[in-house]
Amino acid sequence: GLHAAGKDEL
Amino acid sequence: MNIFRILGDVSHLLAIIILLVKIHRSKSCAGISGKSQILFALVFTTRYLDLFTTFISLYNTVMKVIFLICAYITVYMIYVKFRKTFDSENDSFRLEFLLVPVTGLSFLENHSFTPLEILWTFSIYLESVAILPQLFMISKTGEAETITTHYLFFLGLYRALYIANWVWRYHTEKFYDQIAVVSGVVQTIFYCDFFYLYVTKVLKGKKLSLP
Repeated sequence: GLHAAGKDEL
Repeated sequence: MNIFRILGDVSHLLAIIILLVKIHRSKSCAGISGKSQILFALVFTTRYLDLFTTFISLYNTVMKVIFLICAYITVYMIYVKFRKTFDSENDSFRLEFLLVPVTGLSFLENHSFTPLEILWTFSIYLESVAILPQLFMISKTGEAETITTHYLFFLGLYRALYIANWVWRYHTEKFYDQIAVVSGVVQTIFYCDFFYLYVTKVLKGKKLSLP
């Protein structure tokens, strides 16, 4: 999902 | 990965290293809030649990591991190795005032009601306020060593660069994470007053002292 991509940030 | 993101991560790493070098060289953690450092260790621990579940990239894994190790070394330096130099008297911010609302909010406002996601949300909210015990300590003692202000400057710069990174990602990928962005903006606001003092005092060669 859209928010899952946020996890690539530290 | 854009330039703001990379510079943000480098700035974050630099801040953490500056703090470790300061403590190591002076053999003292005077003026450093152990409570803020405990909160940062908690932030990294609850956020990087996905190290066990998903592989994103080598860069991502290596940076997460470095941040975790550095956070725990810092806490160890303050509470074990250089405990005698730790100014616990002035590190008197009440952590429950941060932990209770942050825990409550992470259960109420998250992307999905699963343990990992709630812990990730908790870490995002907690990071936004984790520096408050440190800023509280400086306002209480009315001063900070110059090296401590460099630490805070790079930590604040990392937050500001992450905002630029989100603006960039929104325009190029139509990507944004509301929880991260709102918390990130709140967090950056906490540094504004400090940035002002840093530019008007520290960069002009004066020590940061409050009237």
